[in-house]
Amino acid sequence: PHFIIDVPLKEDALCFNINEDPGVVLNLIRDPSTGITVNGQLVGDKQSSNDAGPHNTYIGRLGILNTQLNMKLEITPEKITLQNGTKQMSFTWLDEVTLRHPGLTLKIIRKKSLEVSMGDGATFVVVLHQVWRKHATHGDFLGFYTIDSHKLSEYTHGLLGQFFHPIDFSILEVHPGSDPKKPDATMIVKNNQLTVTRGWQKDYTEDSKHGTNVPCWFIHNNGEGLIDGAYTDYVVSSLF
Amino acid sequence: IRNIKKRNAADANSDGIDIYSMKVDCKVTSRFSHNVIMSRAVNRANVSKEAFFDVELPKTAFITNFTMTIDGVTYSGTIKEKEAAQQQYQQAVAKGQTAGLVKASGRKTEKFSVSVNIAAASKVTFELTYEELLKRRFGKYELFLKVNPKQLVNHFEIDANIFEPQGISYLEAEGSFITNDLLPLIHKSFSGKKGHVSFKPTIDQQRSCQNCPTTQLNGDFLITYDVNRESPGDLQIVNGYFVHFFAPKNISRLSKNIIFIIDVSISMSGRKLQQTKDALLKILEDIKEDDYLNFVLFGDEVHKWKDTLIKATPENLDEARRYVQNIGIAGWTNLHGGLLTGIEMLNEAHKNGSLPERSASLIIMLTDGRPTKGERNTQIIISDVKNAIQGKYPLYNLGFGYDLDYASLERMAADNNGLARRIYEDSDSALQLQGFYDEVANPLLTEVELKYPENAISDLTQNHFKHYYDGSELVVAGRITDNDLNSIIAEVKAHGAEDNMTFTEQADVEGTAKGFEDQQYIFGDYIERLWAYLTIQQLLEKRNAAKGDEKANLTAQALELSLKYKFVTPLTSMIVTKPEDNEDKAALADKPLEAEASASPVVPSYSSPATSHMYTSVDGD
Repeated sequence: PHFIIDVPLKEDALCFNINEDPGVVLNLIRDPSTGITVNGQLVGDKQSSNDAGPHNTYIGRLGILNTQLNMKLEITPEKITLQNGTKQMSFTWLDEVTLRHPGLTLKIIRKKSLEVSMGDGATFVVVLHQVWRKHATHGDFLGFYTIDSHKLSEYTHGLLGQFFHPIDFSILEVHPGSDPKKPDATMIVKNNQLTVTRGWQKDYTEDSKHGTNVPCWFIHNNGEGLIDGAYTDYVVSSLF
Repeated sequence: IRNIKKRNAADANSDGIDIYSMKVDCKVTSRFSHNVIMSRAVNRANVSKEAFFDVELPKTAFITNFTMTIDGVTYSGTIKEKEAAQQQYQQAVAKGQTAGLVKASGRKTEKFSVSVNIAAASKVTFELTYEELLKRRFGKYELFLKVNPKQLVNHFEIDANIFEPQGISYLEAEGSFITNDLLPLIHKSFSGKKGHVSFKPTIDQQRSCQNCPTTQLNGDFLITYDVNRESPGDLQIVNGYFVHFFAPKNISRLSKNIIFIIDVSISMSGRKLQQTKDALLKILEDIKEDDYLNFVLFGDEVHKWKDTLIKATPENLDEARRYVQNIGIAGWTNLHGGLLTGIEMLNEAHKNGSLPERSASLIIMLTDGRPTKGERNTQIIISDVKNAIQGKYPLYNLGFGYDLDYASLERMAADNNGLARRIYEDSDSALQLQGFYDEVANPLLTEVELKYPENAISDLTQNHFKHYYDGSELVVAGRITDNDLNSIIAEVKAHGAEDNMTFTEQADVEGTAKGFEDQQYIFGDYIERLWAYLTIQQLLEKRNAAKGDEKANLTAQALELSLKYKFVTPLTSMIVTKPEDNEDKAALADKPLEAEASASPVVPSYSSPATSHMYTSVDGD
């Protein structure tokens, strides 16, 4: 999956890919203060069509946990399951639902996206990417977007969560890259010196079919140097 | 070494696929290794399951065969020209039935992976074969095997047989995962021309702890050996092909004149520069007093430590150490300026006779990036460097990290009798740098020319080498065209430390045949395959540096040989057809390239983002 990090201070964005095997669960957000955790499990293509390069993997399952509200939300391209204490509710992406619970609002836009807000915490948007059922290689997957991330605490971490705090970077030495359309540069970020590439990634919140190009500085090697530690530090054993 | 893997190693047997046998069978004859990895598995579940076969093999190896046998039916890989294979592959892609099989993995390896669905109670046997010419470094040959079965295996075995006509002088085997308990299970023996290594742990000995369901077999298994060197070389003839191994010993070392050209652009700051300094300081400890050296640093500007190469006296080395410790970062990457300054300095020193008459000159460049200052067009840089060096000294390019134009570094080094090497960004980068220096630290001969009777041979591999370094070996192979030829004489001419040297070596067909009598280790046409392997490798290297018709010719030659000898090289692919749900599906095994050719430079530019609103997010295209 590709990660897009909005850096409002710079009016710019950073992006990186995480290439891991299907089945691996990554911690995206962990806020010990609000008790909110978001994990995503990777899925691959139906067939691993290109072993010469990195495997294409996507977020295939999302788990949103709020320990304070004792609530779990599991989202897959097939269904949405909300567990509130001992109660469980299931929805499909064919449902058009607005659910208002104490501390939780869940809104499903049929076959397109869902929006979930938890208490005073941030709002998350999950985009459904549906692929033609008979597509040879690709399967359905999900996109995950955070809105109002400042509502999470300063202790928030995770592959996305660590970037909810202000982050600064400098770009030096912009020079031609291997792709004529994508120059390379040296980036100084978190006291690291990285070679980055100017590129684009898609934001699907507006147009869930075609997406909108977001220009960004691409950090190679699974975000190495940009993220705290290594991406493998964010691998967790299960969705919840 | 290989394994059929479960999706999750932790619950090794939970998915019902049981690997009951794995064998790695290596046969080495005269440095040429032929390796067969066989894995047998059974589906003990009552529904069909996917069995995985993952093998890591050395990057320098060529896959030659792969078969998959399911319930007695064998599906074999077919090696085809890449384009033809791709066409077949594309058709299969359109049907959603394909998978690439090989990808670059670690520093030394590439990974071959395949999976197949097998019915309940069915058995599958995977068998992969690859071949490799073992290269002598630091006085030894190394057979590298990656071991990672991911589950306990009833019959696990590594079995290596080595046959060296010169006689084996020592043999060692070790594994990164070998504990004190496993150590006695490595059996190694050698006598005369034969060496044998085996490792066969029982299922209990494989356990990572007592009663654990997980295996401790995970890591590198290395077999190292060397041969006796009673004469400077060894010439062998079998079935109309010959191979000549040349590695003389007891020769005085030449003094060397070495210029280190170091990238100090901003991207080198921090750990990279520190590791470079650490390595240079260590190298300075090892430099001999009769050597000459200098440093050229390039960032925005080019800085020379001294105007000329200076002798490595203790005082000068002290000063060099202080200089290295104070190296700082200096902006952009003026690679062209740095290289030409170093080359001109060496040219000037040779011209004015300030260097020892009998000495070896070499240039080592270390860079982590692409040129961003001065001349940035890599074609012009390559051409300027070649014109400046004019074949006089080898250029070794060390590429630090991944974000560089490694293909151009390779081409530049190949053009100038040197080679490119990657320095992987890791905690041991300084050791990697030192390791490379150690390889070229002791030149013994320069301008080494290996000659054979011209009218009796053809298709000779590279036979002129700029330098011969202690601990290495020069290998030349060729085809004998004279059917009546019973013997062959090789003459080697080279410049040594004291005078010019000539070595001769003679071999006769009967003599070689006698040497190989009763050797079960020999896999038939090994010299012919060794010749083909070496020829393909050299054609591919030349091809990297060639253009136009020359490139097309080299490609055609390398392709023809790859197909004839069934090697998966960068020009060929292996198509594996496998049964899935009663339909045949294709998969493709390619040789990953170390570096793709780079695009021509463009003026740097980038657009500002659309900032209407953005979210920190994770998604896929």
